[in-house]
Amino acid sequence: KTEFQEISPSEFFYRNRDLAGFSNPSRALYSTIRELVENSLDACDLFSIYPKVYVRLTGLENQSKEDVKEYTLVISDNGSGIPNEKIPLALGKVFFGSKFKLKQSRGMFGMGGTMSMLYAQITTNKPITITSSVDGKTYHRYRMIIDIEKNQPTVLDYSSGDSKGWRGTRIELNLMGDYLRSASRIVEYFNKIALVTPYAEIAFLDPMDRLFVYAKGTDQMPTPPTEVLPHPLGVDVEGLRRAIRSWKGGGIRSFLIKNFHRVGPGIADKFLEYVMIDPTRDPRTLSSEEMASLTNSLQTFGKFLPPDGRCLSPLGREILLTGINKELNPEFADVAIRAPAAYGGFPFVVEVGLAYGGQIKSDKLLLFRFANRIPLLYDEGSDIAWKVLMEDIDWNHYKVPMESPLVIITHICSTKIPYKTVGKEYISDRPEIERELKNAIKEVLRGLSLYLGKKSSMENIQRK
Amino acid sequence: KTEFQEISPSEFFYRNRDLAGFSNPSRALYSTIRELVENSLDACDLFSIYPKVYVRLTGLENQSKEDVKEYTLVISDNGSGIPNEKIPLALGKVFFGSKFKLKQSRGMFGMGGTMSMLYAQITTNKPITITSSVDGKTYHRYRMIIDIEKNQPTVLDYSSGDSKGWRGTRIELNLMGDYLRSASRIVEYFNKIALVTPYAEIAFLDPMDRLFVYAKGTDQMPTPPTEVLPHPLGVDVEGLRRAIRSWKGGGIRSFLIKNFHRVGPGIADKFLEYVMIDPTRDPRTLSSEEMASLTNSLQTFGKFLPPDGRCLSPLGREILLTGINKELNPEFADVAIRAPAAYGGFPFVVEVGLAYGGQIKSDKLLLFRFANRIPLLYDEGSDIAWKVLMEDIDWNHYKVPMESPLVIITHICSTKIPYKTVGKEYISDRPEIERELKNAIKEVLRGLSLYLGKKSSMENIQRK
Ligand SMILES: Nc1ncnc2c1ncn2[C@@H]1O[C@H](COP(=O)(O)OP(=O)(O)OP(=O)(O)O)[C@@H](O)[C@H]1O
Ligand SMILES: Nc1ncnc2c1ncn2[C@@H]1O[C@H](COP(=O)(O)OP(=O)(O)OP(=O)(O)O)[C@@H](O)[C@H]1O
Ligand SMILES: [Mg+2]
Ligand SMILES: [Mg+2]
Repeated sequence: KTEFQEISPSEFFYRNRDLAGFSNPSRALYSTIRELVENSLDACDLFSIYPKVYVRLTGLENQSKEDVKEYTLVISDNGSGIPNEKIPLALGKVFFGSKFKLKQSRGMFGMGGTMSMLYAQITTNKPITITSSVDGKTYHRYRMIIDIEKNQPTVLDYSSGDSKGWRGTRIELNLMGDYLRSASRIVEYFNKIALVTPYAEIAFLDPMDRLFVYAKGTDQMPTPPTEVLPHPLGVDVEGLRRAIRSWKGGGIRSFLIKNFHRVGPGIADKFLEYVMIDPTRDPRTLSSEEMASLTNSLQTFGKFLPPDGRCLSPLGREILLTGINKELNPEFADVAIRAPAAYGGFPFVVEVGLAYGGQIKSDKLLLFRFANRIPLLYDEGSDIAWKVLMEDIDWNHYKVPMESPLVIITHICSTKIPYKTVGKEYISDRPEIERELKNAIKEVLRGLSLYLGKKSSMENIQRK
Repeated sequence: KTEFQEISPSEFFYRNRDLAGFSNPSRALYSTIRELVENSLDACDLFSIYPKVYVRLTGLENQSKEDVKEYTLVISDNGSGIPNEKIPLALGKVFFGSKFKLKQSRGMFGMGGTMSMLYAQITTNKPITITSSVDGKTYHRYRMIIDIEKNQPTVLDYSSGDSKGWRGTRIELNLMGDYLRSASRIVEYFNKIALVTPYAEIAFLDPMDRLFVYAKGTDQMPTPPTEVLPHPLGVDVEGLRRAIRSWKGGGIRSFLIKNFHRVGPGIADKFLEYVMIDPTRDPRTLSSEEMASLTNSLQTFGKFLPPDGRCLSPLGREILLTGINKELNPEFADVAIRAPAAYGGFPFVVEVGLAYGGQIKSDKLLLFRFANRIPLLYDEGSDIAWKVLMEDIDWNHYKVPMESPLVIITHICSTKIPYKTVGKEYISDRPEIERELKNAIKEVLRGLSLYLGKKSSMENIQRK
């Protein structure tokens, strides 16, 4: 007899934690740190707070000399904090969070922090402790575990106290890790976070007592992103159906204007002519077939304004150059910021930096990838940025050998980054994103080409 | 004020359907077909039924000449059928299914069929119809949609009738697709399914009225796989805790024997000596720290027998050669079946086939990848098999040029395939799997090398 079963989201990712980047003790250590650091940074710069993020990873005393051993991880930030009643759910439930909107942020899946907690628990059987204060007056502290089968937190104890002015979040957990194998990746992650977040102060104390400090390098912080309505090109029948369901009354003309991004009266009228629907008709009277056909027409109409990139928060020339110079100390650096573009109704901005020579000691091209200010360190070969570098760029044309001390930095920001995996390892191919990356990379290569040209003629002059 | 939200599993994959392989109308057409065909094949050969799977894809009449248009897909099989009360849940709920056990099967996530239904509905607003019979006497038919926000089915109507001897499942749905773009991939998928399932009869009628028939090529069907207990090397604290929770009483010695794969009295005694625990102690008295330390010791003990590969169902030499000869018609074919191995406590078997010349007209090496009898057609460059071919094989050594009319077929079967993505596109690196693939590929290359050697000396003799 066939046995059927339903499993909870946390049970699913417990069994398939490879999908989320928690495949083994060295990779899990990396993923835990990156998920929690990204949560802390979101809690700061989405609210225009200069981030201060401190991370301490310590091997427990008196352990056998194995590579895989128990670590304590403590991370604290000065961010927005988590409201008291939401603290257990924030990290104690998969698919729970505050970043499910159409707004640029590092987080988007509602599960990264929860996976860190889950992995810690299944490897050490120890609860995690979360302390948070939203107002600097009172802190709330929870010691808890996650009920994996039910996808909900179990609070073991709770305490609160005087926060004495501290606002933010502090997380302490124990997990089995393999620091020897992941140390270089973890340090690389912090170096890259510092490059793209030069307005943050970050410190990492590692198990070998090495202290990595990234001082604040600029007072310039990007303007926080804003939330937008869905764009007509990003709407399917389900999206239309839900918008109609919450429509309180009024003609389809005002329905379109109020529910979709950048649809004004003029465009709404043109579209309604195109689909031959009376502008005063209540959308709640649309039949099932009419809804499907209307959704299709949104795609074929062709005259909607493209998504507005002003809801996004790119790094900008200043911040990117500061980060590049601070972390890489090159002889030459250049940046290309593309105008906003869109894929499938989602606005995005591509920013590319180039750093050459100076303290860059590599003998071949290095690619640093970023998306929504997150460094992507794995699966380079599968990423759209690598594909552009290898397939769409004619290196001979720029007289730049690929074996140069050259770093290309790509950053894509969007209301929705098309990651291929839940572990946010790399970005899927989208022709619109590919085109923007290609043009931005060509721009900075032209800049380098000019510089190298001038430099070699200067050297020729000096030789004479 | 920060707004928090919980979203259901279907809502999560509705918003992030790229993760599941439903990124655009051409890819979604492919994914819908592959998910439903794999469900039908599982429903047959897991129960020793010779599969008969018929698929018909038809473009709807009277549509504009766009590339993206509405299709009707009908798929029917002669498999086990779905029990009446489970039919709506089977495809109407994400994370619901019968394949969550530790047993080899194509499906494993409880969501592929549901994603097909979801995508169909959000692109056409039309319900799907599922008809199934488990006994050949009565069929049950449901017309339903999925409530995406609640992750549950909504049944629109139900009917039943005399099945007149037919047992199996039939699914009909409507979806927006782009067949022009995905036709070659879809046909390639059917060709490869036929290669690895030569005991099945499969027919595909496509929108251009081309009928692809894959007749049954052999009466040999692999023995169905069996379910196994978790292996000690695959157990974490959560797994131990759950096993203890359902333990009704008795010493830890019998607990180990009854709960873990291939742990007999001898090994149990040795292990309990190693961790210095009395064999008669009730595991329910273990403290939290003892559970964590016991789990760690399962990893470090080092004397457990490796997982038993007999629970697996490899294709075998006969079936693989039949499929290769039937679909590729090569001049030379060879197969290497490796002994069972294991990664992280999960048993697996690697089988590699090689086909050379004859009707193979390619001017370079082709790699056909399979996992648990599923063809993997995307992201070849990220897959472990490709990595082995490109990095671990010394092609000069075998005197086989890479520009030969050569096809390498890799098949991995396991109780758990370590896919990197929910869309089952490619397999993550595991050193144990890499090693088995390398050795199997070397074996078939040696075979080809010998054949080419003999062939060229025969030709030299004939020339004289
Ligand atoms: N350090 C923090 N400060 C403030 N809020 C936090 C912090 N960490 C987590 N949160 C809250 O908890 C929620 C859940 O975090 P989690 O990492 O599980 O998901 P996410 O960040 O929303 O998405 P993703 O899975 O992509 O990381 C967040 O949306 C945020 O509201
Ligand atoms: N054609 C079919 N015949 C019999 N049972 C089926 C059929 N299709 C689906 N089912 C049942 O419905 C369940 C859910 O199918 P679904 O494709 O959503 O998930 P799955 O096959 O278990 O896993 P995966 O997501 O990896 O495909 C299956 O586990 C199976 O029990
Ligand atoms: Mg997060
Ligand atoms: Mg399935």
